[in-house]
Amino acid sequence: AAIPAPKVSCKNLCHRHQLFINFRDLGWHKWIIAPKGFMANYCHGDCPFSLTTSLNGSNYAFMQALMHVVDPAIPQAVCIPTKLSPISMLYQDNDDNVILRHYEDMVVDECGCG
Amino acid sequence: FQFQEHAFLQFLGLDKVPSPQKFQPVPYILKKIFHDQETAATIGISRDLCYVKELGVQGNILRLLPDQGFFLYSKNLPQASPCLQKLLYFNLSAVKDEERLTMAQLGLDLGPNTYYRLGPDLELVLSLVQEPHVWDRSIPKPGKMFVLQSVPWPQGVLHFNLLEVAKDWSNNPQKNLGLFLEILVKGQRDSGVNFQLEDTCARLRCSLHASLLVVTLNPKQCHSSSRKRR
Repeated sequence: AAIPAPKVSCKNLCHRHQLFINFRDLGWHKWIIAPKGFMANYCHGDCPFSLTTSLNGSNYAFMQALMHVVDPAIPQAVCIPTKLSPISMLYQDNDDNVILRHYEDMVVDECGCG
Repeated sequence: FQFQEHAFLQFLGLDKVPSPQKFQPVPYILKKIFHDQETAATIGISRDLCYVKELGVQGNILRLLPDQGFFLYSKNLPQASPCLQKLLYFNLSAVKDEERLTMAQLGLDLGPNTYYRLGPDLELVLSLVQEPHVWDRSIPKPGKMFVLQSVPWPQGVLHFNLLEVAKDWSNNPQKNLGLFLEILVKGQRDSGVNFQLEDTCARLRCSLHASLLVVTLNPKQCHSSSRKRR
């Protein structure tokens, strides 16, 4: 008979939390031409052993979660970004120059146990 | 909720919050590059952030520098002097030492592309200013000329490649004394009616807009693409 998995509510499990920073809230809309804001998503949540294989986890995370079960002093696998995307910013500096810059790995698209 | 503003500004490569007096016009090409990159990121297409596909050059920072020069007025009679004389100056101090210049394109916007009021053909002369401007001399002593071009007017935006000049200015800032632009109306010396020439030149002075599009590659943020190819 299947061992009943501990009742862990989904919201505590590792997943992406969305957070949008509106540049107007910071008064930066006066010099940032585009975009209007920035997706400051973050990863947070538990990586219990029973779910490491399904939580988009790495093999290493599976082993670490297994070791944590054997010896709780070993920390659990952690919830980290597994897919990131860049952003571009179009803004004006104090010399009236219009600047376009690309920043890689700025937005968290997916999270997993690593 | 104290936002660590200074840290984030430094991350953006800024030392303090910019407080521009007015927004500069954003040229179509920068808007296109911005939207292309945003679209690619949204649909999950990964693009090389260190190559500007729309311009065909390597780089991850694009800057549009406004002209900070001024018009010069000759003391001669209108027929005997060019229609327009302007000192063009671009402040390159925003380009950090570690950045590598990959493009410097001068844009001269002569005004809208309207053909309902065809103006006369123009002759454009662009030369490097190699000596500081002396105030009692009406025009700077022009140095090496690198553009002599006649264009039908109105023409819209003319582009000139200034990469070697900008590299020299970036390496030796004291050499950056600007450019000397002269625009003559072709055949202006034999045009009999003054006010037409005056009116044409006044219209040109109003509509002329100069800017320098500079693309640089920051090696700390862009590892050499050859390594990626390997």
